[in-house]
Amino acid sequence: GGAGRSLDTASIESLEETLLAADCGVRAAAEIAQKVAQAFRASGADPGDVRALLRQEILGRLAPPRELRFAPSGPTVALVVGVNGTGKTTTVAKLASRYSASGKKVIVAAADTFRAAAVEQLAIWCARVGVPCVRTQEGGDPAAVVFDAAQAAASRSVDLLLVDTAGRLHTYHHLMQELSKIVRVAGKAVPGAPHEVLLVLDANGGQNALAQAREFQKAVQVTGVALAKMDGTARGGICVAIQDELAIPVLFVGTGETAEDLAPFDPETYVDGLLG
Amino acid sequence: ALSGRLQEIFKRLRGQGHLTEANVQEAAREIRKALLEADVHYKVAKEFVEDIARRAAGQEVLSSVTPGQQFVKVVYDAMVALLGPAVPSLARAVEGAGSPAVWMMVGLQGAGKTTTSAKMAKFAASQGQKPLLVGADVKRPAAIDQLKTLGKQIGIPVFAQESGDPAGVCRAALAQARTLGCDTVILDTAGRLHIDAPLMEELVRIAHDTKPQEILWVLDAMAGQDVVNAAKSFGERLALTGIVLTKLDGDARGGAALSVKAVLGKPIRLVGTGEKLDRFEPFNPERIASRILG
Ligand SMILES: Nc1nc2c(ncn2[C@@H]2O[C@H](COP(=O)(O)OP(=O)(O)OP(=O)(O)O)[C@@H](O)[C@H]2O)c(=O)[nH]1
Ligand SMILES: Nc1nc2c(ncn2[C@@H]2O[C@H](COP(=O)(O)OP(=O)(O)OP(=O)(O)O)[C@@H](O)[C@H]2O)c(=O)[nH]1
Ligand SMILES: [Mg+2]
Ligand SMILES: [Mg+2]
Repeated sequence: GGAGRSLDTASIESLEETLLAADCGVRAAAEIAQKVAQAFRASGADPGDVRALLRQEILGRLAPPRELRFAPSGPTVALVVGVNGTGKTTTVAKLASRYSASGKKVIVAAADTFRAAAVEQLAIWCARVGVPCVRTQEGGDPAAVVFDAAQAAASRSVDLLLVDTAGRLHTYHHLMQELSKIVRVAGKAVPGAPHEVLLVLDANGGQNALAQAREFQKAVQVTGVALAKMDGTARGGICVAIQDELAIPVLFVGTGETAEDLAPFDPETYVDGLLG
Repeated sequence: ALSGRLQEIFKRLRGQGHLTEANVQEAAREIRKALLEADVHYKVAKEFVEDIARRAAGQEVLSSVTPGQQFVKVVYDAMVALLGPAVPSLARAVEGAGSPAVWMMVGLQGAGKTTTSAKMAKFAASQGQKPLLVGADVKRPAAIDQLKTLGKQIGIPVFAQESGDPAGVCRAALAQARTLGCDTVILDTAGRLHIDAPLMEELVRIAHDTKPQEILWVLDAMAGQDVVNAAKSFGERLALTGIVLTKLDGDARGGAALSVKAVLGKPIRLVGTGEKLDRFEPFNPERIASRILG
């Protein structure tokens, strides 16, 4: 080839459609396609190299994977949050399983005191995984559960306290305030807590996931995303925009409905999935 | 908002006789962008916009409205036509037939099937029906507990068996319905992936054994592009009779509803607008059209 050759409109549109189909969102799809067109022009690549350029462009935007960041001393508190039905409770079970298996002393707090049988669902998971589940009576104050659990974690030399919270739409101000209160209360019981706030996103979701990330970020400091249901055909492309705009990285990927179905985020696998 | 952008494009048309090709193309781009931002599937958006461009090109500009307003109306009407008509009332048991009406709830994980089943039961009871809720999800931890708790809240009986296969539970539920004199049986099935062959087969078996009058695909309003693939697969395996949209109390534009409707050709029946069991209403195509168009 030769530098200066351009991608035609149809090729750029095709790039955009690939990204749109993967739920990258309108803005990111257009921006990434334009960046690839520029890179193509500058590098003198062959049309056959476009996919490689696209891959590079997206990989360049993603953060390398990391485990949960553990506190230097005392219990690490990880809050799990998100809108309704995304997979929070199941993700808590998976995290409990993962970190127990790696030798950590783990306990779980059942802070969804609202939804029918939410505590029972989590209690069953905890029994299966073999970790204690701190709970209170139904309809109780979720912040009180978190406070009790955090105190228990501190006094029992627990390494990791995972907190399951109720699903909540970010459009409900009072529910977002409840979450902020949970964060404050956790910090009172354990200085520095919560050390992690994981936003669980449903890979089937569309661009509203970006709005979810923005709003949850405003209410609490989201430290990472757990992208659930990636064993389906949805690709969760909105996480690229979430990284770009909010600097929130994907830490884990949910790949099924058992306690073992959690993988650390792998940018290469993720991008291969986006490009189909 | 889209209507504002379209008004801008056509502002310059005042006094002209008809919408020009250039204006229509510019407007088409704006509409496509709005639809994609609303999570409408990109192929559905493309087709919809091409259809609009055909309808609008050369159309006489009505003297009573501005071209922009007229164009907005063309788009809105086309969207309402595609989304509708609303077919809210669910099939009831035939008088004297001796067998209950069976409504089967299916869909991806976490869409809102269990909550919606309870909402439908509450509504049916308010209409003088005698519903029976069936916990056909024997897999998810405390799924039966969840349905039983909801059933208790609204005074509706729940049939379940802690173990056993879902088809067997559903068959036994029909017998129980007759014993209890229930005229409506609502089957709450487990969420599942459309690519999980054995689980899709399980749904086919349940449908075969219970002959539902309604098979409703439950769709989360926040869903994105890929959901049409799931909808298509479910639609290929089951004789779906409708779509139920959930979580409309959020701020997702809900474009997936348009895509799924376009692809399945089945009516959207009902919508969920909250977690409480009274947050539930018939589908209104006008309201959803406005929401999608932004
Ligand atoms: N296929 C698949 N299903 C999942 C995954 N994670 C969760 N699920 C399923 O999604 C459904 C909802 O999961 P939950 O863990 O109850 O979700 P949640 O966010 O806690 O829901 P709420 O508390 O009601 O807001 C269940 O049927 C889970 O089994 C995943 O990675 N893959
Ligand atoms: N805000 C809101 N939440 C809803 C609505 N419908 C259901 N939910 C919530 O969404 C979550 C999932 O609902 P479920 O009824 O458990 O979903 P499901 O489809 O039965 O889930 P699986 O059985 O695991 O596939 C719960 O937290 C519900 O309270 C709705 O219309 N609005
Ligand atoms: Mg939960
Ligand atoms: Mg359910």
